[in-house]
Amino acid sequence: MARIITIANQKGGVGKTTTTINLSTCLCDLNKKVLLIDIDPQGNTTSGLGYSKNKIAVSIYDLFSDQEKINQAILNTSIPGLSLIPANISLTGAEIELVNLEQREFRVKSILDSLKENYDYIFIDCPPSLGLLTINGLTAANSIIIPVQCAYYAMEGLGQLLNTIKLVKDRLNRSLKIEGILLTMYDARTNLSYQVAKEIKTHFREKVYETIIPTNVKLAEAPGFGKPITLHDNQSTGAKCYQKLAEEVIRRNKNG
Amino acid sequence: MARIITIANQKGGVGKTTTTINLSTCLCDLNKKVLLIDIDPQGNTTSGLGYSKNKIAVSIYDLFSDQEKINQAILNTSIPGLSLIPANISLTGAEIELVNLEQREFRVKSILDSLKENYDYIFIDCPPSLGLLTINGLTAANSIIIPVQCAYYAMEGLGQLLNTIKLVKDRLNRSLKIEGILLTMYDARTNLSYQVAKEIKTHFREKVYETIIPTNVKLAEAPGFGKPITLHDNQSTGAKCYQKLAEEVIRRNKNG
Ligand SMILES: Nc1ncnc2c1ncn2[C@@H]1O[C@H](COP(=O)(O)OP(=O)(O)OP(=O)(O)O)[C@@H](O)[C@H]1O
Ligand SMILES: Nc1ncnc2c1ncn2[C@@H]1O[C@H](COP(=O)(O)OP(=O)(O)OP(=O)(O)O)[C@@H](O)[C@H]1O
Ligand SMILES: [Mg+2]
Ligand SMILES: [Mg+2]
Repeated sequence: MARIITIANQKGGVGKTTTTINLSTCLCDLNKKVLLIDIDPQGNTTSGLGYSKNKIAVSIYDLFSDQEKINQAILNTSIPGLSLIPANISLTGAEIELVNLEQREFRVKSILDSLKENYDYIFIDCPPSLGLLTINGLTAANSIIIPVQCAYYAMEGLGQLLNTIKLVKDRLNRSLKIEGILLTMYDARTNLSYQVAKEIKTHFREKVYETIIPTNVKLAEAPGFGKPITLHDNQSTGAKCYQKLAEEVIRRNKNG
Repeated sequence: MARIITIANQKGGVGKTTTTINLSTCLCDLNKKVLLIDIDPQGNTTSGLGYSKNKIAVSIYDLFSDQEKINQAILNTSIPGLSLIPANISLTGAEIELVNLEQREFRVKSILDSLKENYDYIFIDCPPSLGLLTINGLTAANSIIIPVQCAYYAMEGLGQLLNTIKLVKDRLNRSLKIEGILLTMYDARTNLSYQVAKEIKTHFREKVYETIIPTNVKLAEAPGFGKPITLHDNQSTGAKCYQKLAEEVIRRNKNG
């Protein structure tokens, strides 16, 4: 039975997509079977794995109204063990359309319920907002990984995110937990990164992953080639840190 | 009569808020009178100027339903000539609430129509999405400044943004123009920044500002002190580049 983990933070550009793609790839390298769900209208997980959003026949949006097509939607990627349900441009209007629909917060959950048996992990990449798409991601998940860029605004926004998690937990998904907080874009040359990391660790203690993702241009280059970091540059610090993170995620899950 | 400029890009973390705060401050240093409007539920423009979102009495959200309070909403900042209509946490639910309201795309425009006479520039800081709040920002504006981080995903998202601008121009705001495209977080040490900047300049030509904003940690530190860059570190490259940008924005406006 898959562990469903949503990657969310309403602050933009903190490394949600980069973590979704590279953590899942490194879990596959450790023989896990992983499914990715892209519910961000930007479709960066989809394009970061080399797919053109304009050429997607069946996307997660189509499944909101017709689950029959689930098997057509699942794409195999160049990474053994990694599959994807992509996003495409039609997702842009989804938040407005979902507002007046029945079960509007449970659309993603009802799609994943029929898939859980086939994977070890299912990751959901969320858009930078606390709207209905992210709420769907939180409602469908067992737990959430929160990437936090080592900068002021990303730290400031955590309060609002934690409030939303609590609301979802109280009303829509009782079992939602925080899987972990991941510090990203850490720049060892700046005092700012040091201060933010220190404050997050003091506040969230053992919830913060020991693995910290440094700023590494290879991570920013990789999506331009439609590849995860391990295929773009396996010797880079970016690749090594996501490999370490994958091991830490497995270790934490074993210990329950 | 104010020129109303919206700062928008659905890609997260590209420098929308940083540009809103620092460009407007530098315009005030050049004796312009500027009003900022924060329509991002994150409220980063509001907190980046030193205001606590929890203590805001009247926000832009309150004005959607009651314009009588406009004068209570306008806050003076520590920068002479710079005023702010802040965001607060109640804006989070606004996108869902706006969906079923009359004139849902024109709420911000109708607020600004009564204020245009009092300022030289009005800037609107948008959330990282193409939802109803950003549509409100595009509908209220004369033109748009598009910050583009020098990285792959930010470049890839421009097509979707330009499509949305065209839709707004055709259906909601005929006079909407592109004020300019601003390259941000340029890191001269990386080939990626060089490649992205080259591609954007080739594609958008004279629409791209000559001024490029480099990666500069002082820009990321400043919001932690609730100050624009010119008050945090006036000698930094970040401050100098935004001062140059302010001069370029004025020059371009003079030439029409
Ligand atoms: N550790 C890193 N070092 C350098 N660049 C990074 C790193 N992580 C991510 N990036 C780059 O920074 C930008 C933001 O990352 P990413 O797009 O993954 O964030 P996001 O939270 O998914 O953004 P959005 O909020 O728009 O969905 C991207 O261009 C990405 O390639
Ligand atoms: N030129 C720069 N150099 C270094 N850091 C920067 C620069 N510009 C912005 N930043 C930092 O990068 C992060 C993203 O910038 P900012 O929040 O302004 O982007 P945004 O587009 O407004 O994000 P969002 O999509 O969440 O609204 C912030 O922590 C900011 O302080
Ligand atoms: Mg993303
Ligand atoms: Mg912002």
